[in-house]
Amino acid sequence: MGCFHSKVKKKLRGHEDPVVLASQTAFSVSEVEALFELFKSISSSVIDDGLISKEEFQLALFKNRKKENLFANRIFDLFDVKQKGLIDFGDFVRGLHVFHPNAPQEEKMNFSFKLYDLDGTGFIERQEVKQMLIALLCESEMKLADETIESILDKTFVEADTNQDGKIDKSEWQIFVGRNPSLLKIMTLPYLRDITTTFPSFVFHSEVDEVAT
Amino acid sequence: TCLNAFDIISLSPGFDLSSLFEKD
Repeated sequence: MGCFHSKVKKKLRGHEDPVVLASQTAFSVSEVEALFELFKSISSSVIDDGLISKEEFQLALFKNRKKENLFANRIFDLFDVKQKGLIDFGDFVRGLHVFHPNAPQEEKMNFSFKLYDLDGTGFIERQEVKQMLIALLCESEMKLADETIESILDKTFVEADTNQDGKIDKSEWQIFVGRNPSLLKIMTLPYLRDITTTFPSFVFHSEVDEVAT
Repeated sequence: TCLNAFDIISLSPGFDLSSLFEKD
């Protein structure tokens, strides 16, 4: 048992306690441990340092190291709450928590607002939305005339920017999302319900089992 | 052009974290 014990301790050494992370999120302790299996695999894909770099995050998302993606970068930056340029295990679990089907809608709404508020001013500005639209069109190799893009922006801001000041604030976003619930679809990952079956090997590294024995 | 800008933006694969869970 001594050998197994030291191996288990090594696996989570330096990372936040799964029991504490479970208490802060929609995940059970077993699910946090299963997420550690995923975290290990992503964080060791380029440099095995127990942290996820932007390059490793992108590699896990796109299976290649192609050019930077604005949207993947936004998610990475929001997971990286301490702005270290790296995601630790706690950041990873708390970030994914927002995407759990059971996470509160308000957390999903706040996260999505930050996602689109590129410069972090507390407002989603028309210029930011245009920048994201152009980035999306570029990455999907679609072309739209500038007047078509402006027309899409006009329509969106007529609906969302109710006080017509040219930017969307948090309360306007809340109302807009309420009318367009599909906007929060990207904020829910059904996979997170089945994380323990996707990564069953967590059982062999379980801290909880270790405590029980 | 009756599309909503955010619905279009959300189509980016960069926002689709489900690929994190796909094993090679």
